Formats: sequence, structure tokens, C-alpha cells
Amino acid sequence: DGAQQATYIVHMAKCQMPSSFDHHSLWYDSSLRSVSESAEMIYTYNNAIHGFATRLTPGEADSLMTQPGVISVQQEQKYELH
Amino acid sequence: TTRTPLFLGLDGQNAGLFPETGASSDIVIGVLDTGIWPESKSFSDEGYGPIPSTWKGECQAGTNFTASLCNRKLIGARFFSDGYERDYGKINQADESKSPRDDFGHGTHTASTAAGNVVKGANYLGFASGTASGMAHRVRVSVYKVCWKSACVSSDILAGMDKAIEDNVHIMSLSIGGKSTSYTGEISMGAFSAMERGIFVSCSAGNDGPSPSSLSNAAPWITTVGASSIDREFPGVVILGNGKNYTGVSLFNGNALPAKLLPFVYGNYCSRGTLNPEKVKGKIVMCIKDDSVRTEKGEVVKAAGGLGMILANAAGSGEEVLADAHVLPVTAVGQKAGDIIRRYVLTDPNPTASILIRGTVVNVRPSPMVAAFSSRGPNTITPNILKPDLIAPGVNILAAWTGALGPSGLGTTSDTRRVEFNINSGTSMSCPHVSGLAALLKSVHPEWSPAAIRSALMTTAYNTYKDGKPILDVATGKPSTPFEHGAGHVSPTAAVNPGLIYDLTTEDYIDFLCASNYNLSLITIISRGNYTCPRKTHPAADLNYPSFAVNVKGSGTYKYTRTVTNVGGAGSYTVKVISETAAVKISVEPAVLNFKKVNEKKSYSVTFTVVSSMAPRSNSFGSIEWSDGKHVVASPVAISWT
Repeated sequence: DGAQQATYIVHMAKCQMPSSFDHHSLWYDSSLRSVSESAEMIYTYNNAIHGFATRLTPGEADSLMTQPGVISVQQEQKYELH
Repeated sequence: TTRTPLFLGLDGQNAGLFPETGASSDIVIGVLDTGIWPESKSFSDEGYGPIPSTWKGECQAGTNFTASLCNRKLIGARFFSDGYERDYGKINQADESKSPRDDFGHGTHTASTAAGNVVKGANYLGFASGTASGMAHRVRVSVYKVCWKSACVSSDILAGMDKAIEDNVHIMSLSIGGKSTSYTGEISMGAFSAMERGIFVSCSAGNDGPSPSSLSNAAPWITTVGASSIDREFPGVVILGNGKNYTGVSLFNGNALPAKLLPFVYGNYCSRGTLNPEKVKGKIVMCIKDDSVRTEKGEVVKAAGGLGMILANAAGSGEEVLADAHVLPVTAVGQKAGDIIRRYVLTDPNPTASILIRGTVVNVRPSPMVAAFSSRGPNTITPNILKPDLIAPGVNILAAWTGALGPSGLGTTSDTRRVEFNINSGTSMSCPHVSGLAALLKSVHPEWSPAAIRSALMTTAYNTYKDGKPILDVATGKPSTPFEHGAGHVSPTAAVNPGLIYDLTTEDYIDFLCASNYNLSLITIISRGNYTCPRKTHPAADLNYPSFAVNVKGSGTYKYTRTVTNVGGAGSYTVKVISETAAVKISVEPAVLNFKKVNEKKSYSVTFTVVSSMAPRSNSFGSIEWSDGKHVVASPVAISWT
């Protein structure tokens, strides 16, 4: 839709994963596909958080937030060396 | 680093406290930074045994980096650029290594500070010479390159933390920060997961001092480290044509300037394009510090034909001067000397100047002092948790450097020098000191939780000099407070045997989040668990933290509860309360704690009773100290009137 994409970190409630998924990464991917066919998974996080990083438009981010099991969609932050 | 092991008491005399074999060499510190220069002698694996069997990390190949560059010391090296490349475009591999290789020096500096091997004859152009060693020189290192030329982005940092956890590091060191107004920042969340798995996470407090409430990385499950000076300086004397001398800081070869007074001109901020070569050539130029990179000013002066630079602090920026690896002879001076020198250069009809190098001076007193740049409390996210936790050496620290970039940090065309060691300042430098010390404690006490390790470091930290006078703050020249130094300056030889510890579990932190009114979604995000907050929670201030921050609103009493665990022998501990104000009465109940065995827990409560009012935004400080005659278990107290 021409809107500017940004990187988002998506937090998932892993305890809500439907039993039809064998692995959480498949569930994450399915959730992402529900709002964007073309969005690619940048990272899947397994230990630090339950979730993934992806590029989305603000509209896609809002839409993803309404999906079951999605608890937060945070825009990526910039950090600096100290 | 040279000097800081001695300054921290980790010299031969105390070698027996921290065994160099066995458990120590099984500890792994994960450093998330700009990567590593694996050829540095600091990462030699001479004398190391096999890699621990629990290790799951790997050495990732990429630009200018093969898997064979890792060894039994540098046991892991990974890079995370997928998030960065989405934001900033593809990495130009002619300019920057898309691999764990450190093109910037920062990561090599921090990794060697935490865990570099022993290197004899280390120095920077003859300065700070000695035997360099990381704080925990027998432990292993794994690096996670998460910072690139233009930025560190949180998706990459989180990916690095994710892998470090999976790889089985014991300590995580992050000299990185950002602006965060809650505990849902990526470093905070990654650190929570690490803490749950027993990984100690040490982070830099930030370099936004001396402004109050300027802290980064303030989550209570992170150990937040401020910066202080050590007993070493590199004096350089500015000699003016009127016969007056002013001492500053200088890191240049003594033969670099002619031994005579040179014409002297004023260049103001010496920004790019502002100096006229006709007016500068063959002269010493006075420049005023601003927010731009300090070594860039030297580059500008040199490009305009200047022979040397006197770099002065601007009005209001105080007396802190840091040693920088400039590309021409430079002496940096504080604001007071700078004001006088500026008057001279602007008013004398024929100003002249020279710079006299004094080399390296040690046993400087008073030391340590809190660095002016070190970020300070109060903690804006949770005012009832005192941050920073402690301070450690972070001023003019010599440590290993990359071979890809000159010591000034300027581009390869501006600075063609290459050095094995460089001198840098920042809370980036203090954080890995604490990471290494935590590794030492972990090697002696493998069963200690991250909170126990932090407690030991905090309750044994000192905040007075040997003569009993308080540690000073460079920003003010006055005694520092717990908002600047936290519990005080780290003292590893005392931390190894703290007597009592304030321990914390994951559940304690969850209770704290509940008490802090985090909703269940936020708690799930941070903890990844399916928790329910109890209907009645403990106050957030009751988190079993080794410090006390009290926010007084009007009158009343404020009661805090703590539980200490005995990690020494049997003993009777008596409390001593120190407070600088009579406006709040502090009482502790019970006043004596008797321990019969190791791991026994005892609780006590502290009641702060407001006796008289104080002006809003005023602060008062003190401490609560338990002692059995052998150990002193000290907690700082900060009382703030809102």
C-alpha cells in the first residue's frame, strides 16, 4: 500500500499456541501470513523472548496485534555503544 | 587492561582467592558488542585446556573471518546483521566486515577488559605500559557482534542474546544502551531470560552524566555499572608565552613537537570547514569541546596544517578531561584552565604556546572518583530501586584494539596508525570490568545466582577513601552520593567472602512487576511465562535488593523488608545505621541477626519515619550495615522528597 515499512518485534503467548502446530516457528509464521503474504521473518527468537522480528507497515502491525496469541508488536529501537 | 587488576587488588598477593584452573576456565563470558580482533594476543589460548563440554556455541565465518580463528580462549564468535541491513541497507563488505571481525575496536576493548589473557609489555605508544590482563583472564570468551557502522538495532541485539543463552554463556556483558521508559526494552527482556537461566547480565549505565536520572539499563535483574577513575593519569602541561603553565591530559609522543614556543591561535569549535589553513599552519590551535567526536577536532586542525591542539572544556562542562588518541599532539584541559588560556590567546598581541608531555603517572590521589560522564540516578522507571548498582574503572582504560582502525577511531585515511592496545573511557569500559569480576565470583561460588553475585559485589563495595573521606564526584568536586556511585566502588577481594547475601529468584522479580502495576500482558512479554499476580502483592520497594531508595511524600512511615542469606560461617550480625539527616528516623528490627549455619535465611525490616519535612526534590543519604566483626554487609540508603 506504499506505507513505510519498519522492523517490529512481535511477542507471542506461547502457552496459547494451538495444538495443531508442531513447532512454535510454524505458528509464528502462520500468524505473520495472516496479515502479510510477503513479509519475511527476520529472526525467530527461542530463548530471549517468545516471538519474532519482521518488517511490516504500520497497518500490518496493527492488524497483527489483533491475531490470537499476539501480545505485543513493538517497533524496533536503536541502541548505542557506551 | 594494565593497572586496573592492581587497582582492584587482583595482584599476586590475592591470587589465591581466585583459582586459575578448574572451575575458572569453564566459565564463559558472552560479550555483545562490535565483534572481535581474534589475532590480538589477549585472545591467545596458550595454556588453555579443552573447551567445556557444556559449550554449544560456534565460530561463524564471514568477511575476513574463518572458523579457524576461534580457539580454546575465544570459543565462540557470531554476528547478527539481518535487522541492521533491513534498516540501513546491505553492508558494504569492502568497508565493514560482515562477520564477527571487529572493525571498530570497541568490542575487542570490552572483551579483553572482561577476560583478556595475560599480555606482557602492553602499552599505547609507551603510555600505560605494563602487563595487560582481563579481570577474569582464565575464563573463555564468546563474542556476539550486534553493532555495526551506523547503529546497533534491537532485533539484532535480541538475536545475539537469544544465541548467547542457547550457547550456555555464564555471564553476559553489554556496553550498549538506549532510551527506555519501561522494562520492556529488548536488552531488559533478554536479560530477564538470561537471569532465569542463572546467567549474570552486566550492562553499562550510560554516559549521559552528570545529568540526574540519565540511566540506561535500569531493570533490577540487570547489574548496572557506572564509571570511575583509577590512580593513573597522563599529564600534559600547556606552557603559555606569558610564562603560565596549566596541566591537562595528553597521549602523544614527546618528540612530536619542536622544543620551543609556537605561534598560538584560537579556533573555537574547530568544526569541519571552519579553520583557515593560512591562519593555522605551523601553529598550535585552541579548540573548545562540544558534542562532536573529540578526535575529529584534532583531524581538522591537522588537515589545516596545525602542529598541535589545546582542547578545552566549554563553559559548564567542568574539569573532567579524558585521554584521547589524537592524530596530532594534543593536551586536553578542564574548563577553569581553558577559560584562562582562551583569554590569553584572544587578548595577547603575540600569543605563543607549547605542550610538555609528562608520560604516565600512577598512585594519583584521590582515586577512584566518579566520572562526570557516568549516568546517574534516581531511577525514573522505579524510583524505589536504587541505580546504578555500583561503579568500576571506566576512565582512561588501556585494553586490546582492532587492527582495522587507528586508535583515534577516525577513518583509515585520517589515521593510518595501528596499535595493539588503545586507551578509552566510558561506562562501556566499566561494565566489562564487572562482567569479569562476576566471572571470578562465579568460578569460586558456582551455585550463586546472578542476584547473589551482584549482592556480593554491592555489599562489599566501598564509598570512602582509606582516610575515611567520601569518594568524590569529578562533576562537582564534592562527595558523590548513591545516585552517582550506587553501593560504591567494586572490591572483588571482599566480594568473594561477603558474609551475607540478598538473593532473588524469578518469582521475586515477577512479584516486583506485579507490585509495579505491570499488567499480565507486559509480565508475559518480559517473563515468557503464564503468571498470575496475587491479589495482594508486596510493595515494589520490598524487592530483596541490596540497597534502599525511599520516596517521601509528606509525612508518615515507610517500612521495607529484606531477607539475608548466610554464606559465611556461624555468627552474630549487628546492625549499624548511618544517616546524614535527622528529618527521617531510621530503625531496624531486629537489630541483631544470629546465624548458626550456612544458607540460613533471616529477615529484618527497616522503618523510615518522617520526623520533619524537607524541600521537594531534596535528597538525603545513608547506609545500613550489618557486621559480625569479620564481614561488613553494607547497603546504601537514598531518601528523596517528592
